[in-house]
Amino acid sequence: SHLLLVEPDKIFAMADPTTSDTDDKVLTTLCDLADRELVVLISWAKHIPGFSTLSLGDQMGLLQSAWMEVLILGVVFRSLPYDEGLVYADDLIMEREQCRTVGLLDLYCTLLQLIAKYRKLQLDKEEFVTLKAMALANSDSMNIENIEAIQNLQDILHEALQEYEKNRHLEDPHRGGKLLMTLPLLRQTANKAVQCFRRIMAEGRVTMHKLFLEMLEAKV
Amino acid sequence: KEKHKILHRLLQDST
Repeated sequence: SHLLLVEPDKIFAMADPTTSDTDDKVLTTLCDLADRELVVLISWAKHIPGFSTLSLGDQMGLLQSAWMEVLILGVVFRSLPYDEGLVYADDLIMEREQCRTVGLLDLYCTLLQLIAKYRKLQLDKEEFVTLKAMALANSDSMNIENIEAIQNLQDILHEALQEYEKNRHLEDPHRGGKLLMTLPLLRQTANKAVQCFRRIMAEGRVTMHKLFLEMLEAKV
Repeated sequence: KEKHKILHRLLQDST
């Protein structure tokens, strides 16, 4: 219930209305959206019980490793009601053809696979917010100082998920496990997304904001 | 940490 309360408000893509819709403009809009979402994501992380008591270094380590997984879970959850469209924001829904023309077809296909998994499970909002926090706590960052504190954070979240499933989804005793077993594909998808945006960054096709660039460069 | 100064600053922000 705490995670539901601290869930951030919707963010809109707000594409620049003064320029025409080129491929690079779509990418610029997407990168700008990601940059603004990152600011929100960092402040959201601080509201996860136990996160703010970690050392600053460990907070940075978790965010630098897991930020794309958290962003992707958001896209995936928003896209659940849509057939074959990626809801990057309510005003930026991308379908196959548009993803193909901007060079994000590969990412689109992986995202659809992930969306299909969660759709089959009928992922609900409580599970979505818990999985997001788990993705952050379970980032497997190489630069963690206090492993015990991170383990404690993971245990608290795991317990919350188990408790929720025990009360709300009695019909399937394996549901919690099924949800956790989606995390490898989430990581794989996030790695693919980071590679895509690094490529776009290297090509110099779009101007990226500093925080997005910083996070892309931090994720080795 | 110098390389990640925006993240560092945002984490230290109290808001």
